[in-house]
Amino acid sequence: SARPRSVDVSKGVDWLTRYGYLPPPDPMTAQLQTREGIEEAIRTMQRFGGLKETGKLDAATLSLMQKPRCSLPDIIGTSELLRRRRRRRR
Amino acid sequence: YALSGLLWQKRSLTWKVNTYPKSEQNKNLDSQTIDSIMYYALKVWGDAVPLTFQQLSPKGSDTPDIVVDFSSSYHDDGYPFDGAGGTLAHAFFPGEHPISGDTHFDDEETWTILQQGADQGTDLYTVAIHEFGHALGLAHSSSSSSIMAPYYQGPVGHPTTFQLHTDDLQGIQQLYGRKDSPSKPTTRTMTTPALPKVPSQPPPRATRFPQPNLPNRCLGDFDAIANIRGEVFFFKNEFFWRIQRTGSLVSLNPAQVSNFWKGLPKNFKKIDAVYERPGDSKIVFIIRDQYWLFKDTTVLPGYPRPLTEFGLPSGGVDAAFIWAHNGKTYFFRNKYFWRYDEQKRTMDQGYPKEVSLWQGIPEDLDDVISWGEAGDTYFFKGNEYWIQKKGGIDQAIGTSKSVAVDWMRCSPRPTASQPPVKNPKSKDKVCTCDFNA
Repeated sequence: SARPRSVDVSKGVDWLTRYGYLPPPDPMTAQLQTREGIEEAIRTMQRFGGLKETGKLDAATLSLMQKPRCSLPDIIGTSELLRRRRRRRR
Repeated sequence: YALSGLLWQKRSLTWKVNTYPKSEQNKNLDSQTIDSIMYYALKVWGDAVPLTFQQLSPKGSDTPDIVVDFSSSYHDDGYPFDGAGGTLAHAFFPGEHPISGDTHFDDEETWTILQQGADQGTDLYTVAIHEFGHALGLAHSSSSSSIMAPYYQGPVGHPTTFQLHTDDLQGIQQLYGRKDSPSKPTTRTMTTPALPKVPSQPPPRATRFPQPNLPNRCLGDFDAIANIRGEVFFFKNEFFWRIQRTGSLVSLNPAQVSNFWKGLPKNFKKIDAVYERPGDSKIVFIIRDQYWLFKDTTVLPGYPRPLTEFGLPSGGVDAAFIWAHNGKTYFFRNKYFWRYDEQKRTMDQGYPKEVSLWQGIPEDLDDVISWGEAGDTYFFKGNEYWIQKKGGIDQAIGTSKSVAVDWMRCSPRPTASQPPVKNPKSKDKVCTCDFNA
């Protein structure tokens, strides 16, 4: 129930970004990485990894994030799709 | 399964390992082993879909579709490695870009093979299958049973028994279709080294390279010896050693026959005789009452055939060779030999004759070869050999030499001046100690 440490949140966001669950940070559209956005990304990651979908960086989620793995993203093209969406909105 | 949306437009792909592991923890993995693991990992996919994989010579200038590298840290592709743990490997999806299909493994991981030390490292075969899945167009799967799941979950098992999960099978077949004929092999070029032995059972954990049943090269008693294209092959059980024209042994450890000579029965126990046929350079393998004809390292269709086709009586042969002196084929069995004319495809009249005609040569030979520029004849039995100079039959009396020392690079036996050692635990038994035993 404790809040995750800041360092875990930071590492978690980096991890979610690297593997395609979050778009890369963009100073022009920072609102895309809201708390809700991160929670949704965590849920997707948990679903993909077979964990309970809590939307939180809980122990199981942090543990899975530390497992050895392939470098390629799990969600292909997230950043590209989001870029296109942003362009359309503009 | 999930698809990347990319696939190869061709069905015959080439590959090679560009750089091998260099790190201290992976120094036990030689290039032949790495090649072998990559071969088997690609074969998993090649067995499921109509794709073939040809290994290109490491020294060749051709650029293969799939280039395998062992790298560390930043290596100029946007996916830096992070040392032990974390990211293990990655591969690029199919396409026209030069890097498409390329597969990189983190050299700072401790890579293990065949489940040896599986708890101390990462199974290379398992990760290679996964990465080659990417190189063929598959993305990560959310099914934990899938080889394309992103997380490393331990070794998948032995290369001879592993089978793709339905999820992966459907994914790859969605891209390339089903394999109609099982006969399309995953090919290797002649120039690549033979595959090392892959044991059928997981070895004990403490053993890095399993060599449970490897014969001792220093003990002699070879089943067959042959001069093939100027190199001498010594066969014993299901293994062989290879000696180059220069006389150097390619490896102290034997290679598995079936990994190099393709098409012999899987369960053979020993090869009785081998020789290279004059004229067409095809290679004859004789096992008991049958023979197989090879073009290079692959058996030709229609074999085996009965050895009696040569005009030999049933019962097989001990030895066979082409005598450089007259180009005829000689078959030996017990104390007799026969002479065969390959051009006429008939046995010469007046045979069999007694081996004792070759003076100084024992009966029940292991094998015979013509060797060297002069075409001298070498007769092998046990751990000894005798030489008859070009065309001669009477020069070998009392001149036997050691196969172990001269051919197999073993230490010489202790000299006679070293007395046998008496076993202190036994009153009567006397032991001798051999450098090689």
